[in-house]
Amino acid sequence: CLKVFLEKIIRDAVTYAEHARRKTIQPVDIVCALRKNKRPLYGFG
Amino acid sequence: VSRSSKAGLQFPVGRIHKAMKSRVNRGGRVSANAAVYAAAILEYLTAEVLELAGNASKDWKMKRISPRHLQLAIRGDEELDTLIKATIAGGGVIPHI
Amino acid sequence: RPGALALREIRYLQKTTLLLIPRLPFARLVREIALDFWRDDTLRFQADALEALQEAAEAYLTLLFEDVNLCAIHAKRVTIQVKDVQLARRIRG
Repeated sequence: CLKVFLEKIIRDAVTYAEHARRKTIQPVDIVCALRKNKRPLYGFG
Repeated sequence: VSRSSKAGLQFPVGRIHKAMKSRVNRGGRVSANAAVYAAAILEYLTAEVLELAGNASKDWKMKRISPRHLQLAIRGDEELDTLIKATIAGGGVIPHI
Repeated sequence: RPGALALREIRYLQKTTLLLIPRLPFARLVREIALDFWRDDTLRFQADALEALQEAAEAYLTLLFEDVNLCAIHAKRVTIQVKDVQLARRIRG
């Protein structure tokens, strides 16, 4: 379950970072990926 | 005179109006009334959450509201629990066996 | 008595808000999974990003295991089995 969850979130986070032409994943990428997967996270901007 | 003080609110009506206009389809039109109502609703919900979180932090004799207090306040109130589905970082869970 | 230590652990962990998975193993797991989506291993993670991911992952697993626990108890068992996890995820859709 954890692997499936992380694959979904990391795939979207990497896509957001690639779109911003960055090679470093920032918290904003994770927060956007989580919101896209209907799991909003508060506390990281 | 700010629109907030005209409406007797603490939340910024003008700022919310501008945010709504930018969020609605680019350059969309948002009535001034809608901005006042939105500010009033946001203020009520914020007051509700802060009231409950303040009670939680007072129970722990702390002067500062932590994410844990917010989590306890939100998950402890049925309506807020259904309204706020988000994960609160550093919130933990409600003690329950 | 059997279960007394488990209940004490549950009460202690439900009172705290700290992250339960050690950071470095979690970071290794995240990098391993990220390799599937990135051409080479030049991808980097800000520490805060890993922390956000870990917060979300642990919150997801915690809520999932709460439902799994209920499934096992519903089957009058005290042992969590694969089918409990599958049932919990199936019912959630």
